[in-house]
Formats: sequence, C-alpha cells, structure tokens
Amino acid sequence: SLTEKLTETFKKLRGQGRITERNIDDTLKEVRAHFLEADVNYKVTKDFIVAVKARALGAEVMQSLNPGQQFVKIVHQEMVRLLGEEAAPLNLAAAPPAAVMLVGLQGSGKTTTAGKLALYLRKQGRSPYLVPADVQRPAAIDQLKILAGQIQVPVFDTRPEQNPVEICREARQAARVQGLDTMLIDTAGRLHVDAPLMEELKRIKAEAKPVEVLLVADAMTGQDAVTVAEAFHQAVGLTGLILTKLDGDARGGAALSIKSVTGTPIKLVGLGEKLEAIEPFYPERMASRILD
Amino acid sequence: LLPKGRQVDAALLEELEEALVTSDLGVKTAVELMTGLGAAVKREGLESAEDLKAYLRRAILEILQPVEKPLEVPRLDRPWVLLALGVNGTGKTTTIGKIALRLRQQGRSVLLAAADTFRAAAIQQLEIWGQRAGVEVIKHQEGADPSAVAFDAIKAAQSRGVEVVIIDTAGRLHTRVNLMEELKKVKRIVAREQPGAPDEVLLVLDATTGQNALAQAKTFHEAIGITGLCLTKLDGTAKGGIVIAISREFGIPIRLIGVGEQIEDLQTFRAEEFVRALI
Ligand SMILES: Nc1nc2c(ncn2[C@@H]2O[C@H](COP(=O)(O)OP(=O)(O)OP(=O)(O)O)[C@@H](O)[C@H]2O)c(=O)[nH]1
Ligand SMILES: Nc1nc2c(ncn2[C@@H]2O[C@H](COP(=O)(O)OP(=O)(O)OP(=O)(O)O)[C@@H](O)[C@H]2O)c(=O)[nH]1
Ligand SMILES: [Mg+2]
Ligand SMILES: [Mg+2]
Repeated sequence: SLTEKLTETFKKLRGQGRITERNIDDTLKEVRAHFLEADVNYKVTKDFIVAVKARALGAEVMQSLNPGQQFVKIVHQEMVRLLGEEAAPLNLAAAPPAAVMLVGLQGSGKTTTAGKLALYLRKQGRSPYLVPADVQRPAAIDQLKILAGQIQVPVFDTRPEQNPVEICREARQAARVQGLDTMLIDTAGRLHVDAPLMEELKRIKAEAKPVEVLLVADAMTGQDAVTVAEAFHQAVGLTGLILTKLDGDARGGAALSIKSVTGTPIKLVGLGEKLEAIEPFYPERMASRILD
Repeated sequence: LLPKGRQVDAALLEELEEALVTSDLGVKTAVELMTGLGAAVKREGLESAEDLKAYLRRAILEILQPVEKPLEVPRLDRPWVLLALGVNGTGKTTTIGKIALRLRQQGRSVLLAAADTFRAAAIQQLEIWGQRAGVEVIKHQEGADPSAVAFDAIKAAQSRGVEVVIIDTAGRLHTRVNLMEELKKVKRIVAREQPGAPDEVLLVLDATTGQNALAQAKTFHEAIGITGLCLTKLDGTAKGGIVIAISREFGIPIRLIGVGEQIEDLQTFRAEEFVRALI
C-alpha cells in the first residue's frame, strides 16, 4: 500500500538526518506513480501533488517528530478534501413525481442501477416508478421490466416505437395517476462525442425536468473519465455521480478525477450485480481504497 | 497537440509522457518508452517533436505488430467454437452479433449459444442479435446451467453440420472466484463434447477501462487461457493504451476492435492504425 511505502521511505530518510525538499520531491514521485496507476487523471494528479508539496514543505512535516506520519496524514486529508468531505445524499425534494435521470456511457451499469435505486428508495419509504427510456439497445425495455418484477416496483410500459421524450411525458402522467413519488428514468448508453445523442439527452431533460441527473460511471474507467464527465456535465448539468462495479479490484481513481474537475458530488456506489448492492458513497473509504 | 518543428525540451518531453499516460498506457509502460526515447534523443540527436513522436510510434509498433493476428476460422470436419468472455458491460453480446454477421457474409453457417443465463434479458438481447445476423440461437430458460447451454449448442452444431458455434457468457468480475470456476466449467464441457474446442477464447475488453484491464487479462488468462482479444468502444475518445502493456506481458493476439453499436461496427485490429490514433 502507498501508506506503507511512504512510512518506509520516511523511516529511511530519518536515518539520514534532516528531510530536504529533494527528499519530498522524490517521495512525491512515488505518490504520483501510485495515483496514475490507480487511474487518477494526469492533470488532477499533478494538481494534487502541488497541493501536497506545498503543505509537506511546511513546518507541519519538516518540524514534526514523525514526518512520515504527518506526510501520510496530509495525503489522506487532501484526498478526502478532493472527494467531498462527507457522503452527499440524493436530493428528491420536489413536487411528486420527482424525476431522477440516469445517464452515462454504454455498459456503465445504468439499467441495473435504476433497479437498485428503486429498491433503495422504497426501503426509505418512497414509492418509485421505473421508466425504461432506452429504446435503442436490444431488450433494454425487457431488462428493466424484469428487474422491476424482481422487486415488485411498478414500471412504465414503454412501447419500443416511442421516443424517450414522449416516454417521460406519459410516464409522469402515469406516475401521478398511480400516486408514485419518484420517477427513475433509465436512458440509453451514449458517447459524449455523439452530438445527436447528446442533443437527445438535453431534450429528455427538458421534458423530464429532473431533480437529479446522475452520471453512472464504471469504477474501472481510465484517463478518459474526466473528458466524459465534463461533456455530460456541459450538456445536462450533473447533480451527482454513481460509481459502479466497485466490488471489483479497480482502484476507482476516476472518482477523484470526476469530482475534482466537475465538482459533481459522488452520491452512491454499486457493489455487485444484485439489486441490493448499492450504498451511499463514503469519501473516507474511497480515500483508503486509492491509498491502499 | 504538438506543433511540427518544435524543438526538444523538458516541456516537450513532459507533454509526450502526458500523451502516453492519458491514453491509458500506464505509468510503467510510459516511463519505459520515455526512457528509451531519452536514450534515442542522445544517441541519434533527435531534434523535433515530429522525430520524437516517430520514435514512440516505432517503439509501440514493435510491441503491437507481433500481436496483429486477425481471427482465422478454418473449415474443419467439426464445429469451430468461439467462447466470448470478460467483465460486465464490455460489449460481449454485441460483439458476438457483429462476428456472427461477418461469418455469415463469408458464407459460413453459425449457431449462437445464449450461455448468459443470469443477467436480466441477456437471452432476449442475444436473440435479437441472432435475428439481425440471420443465425439461430440455442437457449435454455433464465437461471439454467451455462454449461448445459454450451453443451446443447455443440451437440446441435455437430448433428446439423453447423460450422461455427459462438458462446456468449455472462459478464463477471475476474475477482469473483465462483464465477471464474463457472467459466472454467463451461470451457471444460466444450472441450469434452468437442475435442479441439474451444478454438478461440476471446476476452472482450472495453477501451475506456484503465489499468484494471491488465488485471483482467492476467486473471482470465491464468484461469482459462485467452487466445484472442477484442477491444470495444474505440469510437469514443478512450485510446485503449492498456493493450500495449497486455501485449508485452502476455503476447495475446488482438483480433478485433469494436467501433460502434451497429452490427457492421467491427474491424480487424491493425497495429499501424491503432498507433497512429494514439500518437
Ligand atoms: N459486478 C458488478 N456488476 C455490475 C454493477 N452494476 C452493473 N453491473 C453489471 O454491468 C453490466 C452492465 O449493466 P447495465 O445495467 O446493462 O449497464 P447499462 O449502463 O444500462 O448499459 P447500456 O444500457 O448498454 O448503456 C451488467 O452485467 C450488470 O449486471 C456493479 O455494481 N457490480
Ligand atoms: N459505442 C460503442 N458501444 C458499444 C460497442 N460495443 C458494445 N457497445 C455497447 O455497450 C453496451 C454493452 O454491450 P453488451 O453487448 O450488452 O455488453 P456485455 O459485455 O455483453 O454486457 P454483460 O453481458 O452485461 O456483461 C451496449 O449498449 C452496446 O451497444 C462499441 O464498439 N462501441
Ligand atoms: Mg441500459
Ligand atoms: Mg452480455
């Protein structure tokens, strides 16, 4: 783990007398390599190193009785600061039905997450309505309907010839009639560089008037995470990020990158394929995961 | 991103390293390439940004050219079997549809096996691709044993003289030991029912994946033996640079790339083109 590596490095440095700026620079190289291997964005890593260096050259480390421990503490603190200092909750305060839109790249886990959110919100006493607005992917409507059936949550009966905008309009009507307070809209995966599809997303948003626009991003996403998140943020204004497949061994550096560049709070994480596998995002846990 | 004729300096070297890292080559591979570049600059007196980029392209091509080995589907006196696998959401099912159409256009007879019996609507999804490709899909009910589906597909192909069987499996994280065991069992059953099969074990990787792709390749390769890679979603902005580290470490042929969601969006991997898009 990085923490162990840094502690070792400082032990060796202590044995050699005073800690110098050169020592700090060399140690920061280790931090940088570790972050890049954890998929943290290149520029974000660079800025992070600058911030840590500024503090590391101060009395806090240089005059400490245990500089290694102080250094590690700074790295950890700076990370938690970047990730958002506490779990950010879903904000569903809106006239019912409150709409939540799930957006993101192909295969990131949107449809599965929609099902998970439905179960999660119902456990919190809300009455969710699943809305299959992906009429592009083969059997996407079936997929969400099956998930809805597994947890006995009502699901809008999307017809394959409908377009996403009219689906949202009709679904809102149906939600009102059935007295459901939260609409979870599953959209088709799309590339941030597919202009017509990004325009479609704007139209869907204009119709749905969502109180939450959540980017569903794969925890194993590499350097491209920032480009993707920025584009989606520009197009529809993200209110939150859900990081999926965190049950694997991907370090999830994309989370740090996306949060620090777009400011989008990370709200939830996906921890498996079952519909129960979702929980709030805890910055402390993510920081430990990346530093490990 | 670098104007022609620009001279070599520390800023240029940093920009080049950034280009490599942001293409997901990984810090280790990027540093090795930059070290080689540094030596080349001294040795050959390279002067311009263009010279340096040319060097990097050559160095990367040296790694990728040997794994440019397109998929060959020979005519045998038995079904030729492809097993597709990989982590969740990488594009396995879609890629199988694309491969099926390609083979049918080449006049081959193809059968698909819907061995993802776990995920909601996975079978329906593959059936639609089967219809689009004009090929039949062997399926059981949801929740059935994936090995049983593979078994049935092999038997059907053998008895009907179908030339190619492509087996779709459920996405699975390489860290899930029980799911890796399930995959090994599918391979065992296939080999038992059709000696010589599976002829191709295709790992489908998502180009947007970062360093974790290396762990995926390693674990799947050690568990089941990968004979080919398909890199999907290269129509996005991710460069898929991690295949360089994977190629260097495992030498697994890169067969195909996915460049879109339509059935014709499949291309043979060409190392030169890939490197051009990278640097
Ligand atoms: N292990 C794991 N798998 C997940 C998680 N979330 C989703 N998946 C799996 O990831 C794959 C893709 O999930 P989908 O819900 O179909 O993804 P999507 O974003 O809707 O895909 P498109 O609609 O094609 O863009 C499926 O195999 C899911 O079971 C997670 O948190 N952990
Ligand atoms: N843009 C783009 N999208 C792709 C490509 N290949 C697949 N997709 C999309 O990625 C998403 C996931 O594809 P699937 O074929 O369901 O992936 P999978 O690996 O079978 O997923 P699981 O079975 O759930 O693990 C779908 O929305 C596909 O249309 C590609 O080359 N480019
Ligand atoms: Mg979906
Ligand atoms: Mg699939």
